[in-house]
Amino acid sequence: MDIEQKQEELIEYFVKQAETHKGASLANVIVEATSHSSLFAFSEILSVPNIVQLQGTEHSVYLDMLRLFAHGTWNDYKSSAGCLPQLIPDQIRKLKQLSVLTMAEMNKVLPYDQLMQELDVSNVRELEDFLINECMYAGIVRGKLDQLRRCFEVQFAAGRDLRPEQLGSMIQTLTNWLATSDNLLLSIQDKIKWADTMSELDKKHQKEVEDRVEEVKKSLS
Amino acid sequence: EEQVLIIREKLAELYESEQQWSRAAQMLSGIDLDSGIRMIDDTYRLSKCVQIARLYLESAKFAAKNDGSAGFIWQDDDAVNAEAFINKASFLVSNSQQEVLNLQYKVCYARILDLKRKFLEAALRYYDISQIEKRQIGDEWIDEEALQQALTAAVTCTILAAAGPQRSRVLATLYKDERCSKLKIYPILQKVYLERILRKPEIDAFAEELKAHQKALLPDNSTVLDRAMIEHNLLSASKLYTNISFEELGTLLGIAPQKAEKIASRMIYEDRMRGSIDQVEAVIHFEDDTEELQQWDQQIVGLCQALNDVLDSMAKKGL
Amino acid sequence: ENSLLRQVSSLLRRLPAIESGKFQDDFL
Repeated sequence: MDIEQKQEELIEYFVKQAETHKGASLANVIVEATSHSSLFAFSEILSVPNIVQLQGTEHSVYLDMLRLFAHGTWNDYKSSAGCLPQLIPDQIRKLKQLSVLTMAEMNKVLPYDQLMQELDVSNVRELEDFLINECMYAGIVRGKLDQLRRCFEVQFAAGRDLRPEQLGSMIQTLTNWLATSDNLLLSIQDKIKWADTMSELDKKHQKEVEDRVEEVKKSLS
Repeated sequence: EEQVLIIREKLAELYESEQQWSRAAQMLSGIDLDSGIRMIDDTYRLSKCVQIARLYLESAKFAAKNDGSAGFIWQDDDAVNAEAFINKASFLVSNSQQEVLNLQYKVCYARILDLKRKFLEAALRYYDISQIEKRQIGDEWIDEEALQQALTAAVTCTILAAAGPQRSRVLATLYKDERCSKLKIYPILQKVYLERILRKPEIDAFAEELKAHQKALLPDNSTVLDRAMIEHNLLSASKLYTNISFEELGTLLGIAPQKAEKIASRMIYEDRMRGSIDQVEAVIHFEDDTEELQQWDQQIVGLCQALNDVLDSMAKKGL
Repeated sequence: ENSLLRQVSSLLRRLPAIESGKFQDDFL
């Protein structure tokens, strides 16, 4: 069962929680959601009116926290730690998991050095244990660890919440893919036509040769 | 002979009541089951063979509890004798209509295979026993607890069996049997089936549930469990890594790099793992079972599947 | 539909389907 199906129920649960809570208890809902080990998507919760109304109130830092989990990375948190609530270990782990997903959005081959810098990890063993236990075994990425080339080759990565500005490039990629697929289908059809034509010509040539053989036989006899 | 038989059975009964299993078994072993003088029917022969094998097994189990703690493997005569009598019973059981006796034979046979560390064969027999539908055979009641024990024994033996394709098939059968999800041992079955690396705390918790002979030492001073777990983790690592240094592999498996290399080379040689070892660089290169072009096909299939899932989701949402 | 967008985003990242050096040789 892929990650989206797994977290669908969780999203519904936290959206309902957000709709029925206000103020300080809403902040708790946000902390609970950003700590839950199986939740990696926060856009739906972010769009609940009660959450949006936190803006400008004494709890707006929790709205900022939720936005960080929807689109930010561990480095983003570190650079603005002063104006965000202290994260608990479960939140830190999740933000680092989400950071791996963000890196996987840009590249399919993630260098260890970049991963270690991004995740604040000091050695290969610790990095690989994180990628194995918290990412691959959590089902958010699939891939292979290459120690010789010191990189992590990503075969699959769960999608993070999209920022509005990402839509354009996504549509562009889909358009390119569609065009490539159409061209591929066209060239396959051309190949099929070419093959048919060639086989017709071969058959015709073969027939001519056989007729010629017959003629020669007759003339000999 | 008749009188001798009666005395032997009486003496065996007394030894059994004093839990002197081996002596009770030896007493019954003296009965000449192939005597030409007296007519002995096959059912009697079968029941005696099974009874003797069970007594030897009890004795072997009892000995393991004591010797096992000394940490030395024991090629116990009891296990050998038990197997000898269960093999005799094998020729008789196919014609037997005695359901109780047949069940006792099956349990005995599974336990002997387990004792002799033929874990995969033992697992298949335990699993067969766990699938018994009848809840009463003769005047014996088969309760859920007994079936669960047989199922747990099947899972345990499969986990202890040497990693490889056959074990994977049995693991898949057990993992898909929803009765297993209720077993205490299920979490480790799941991880083993999903080919996930097992960490030391999980292995120690699993070791708590093992029988003495399953914790006995092998000639190379490692235990059956150690070997099974290291091989499993090595296979699991081969699914995660393109290549890994033996230094790191040793750390990951919790063993010395040299030992990791030795076990890896044996598994590659026995064709239970695909890969190659570069001793100069002290690195192992894991190979995928599937060729690159097939991997390409698989990735494309996965991609199209994911695309279909998106389209299905859109259809479901009326988009 | 955020969930759909996430799925599409994840799907697009699976392209190209494979790009290892060994694959290029085998493919050629």
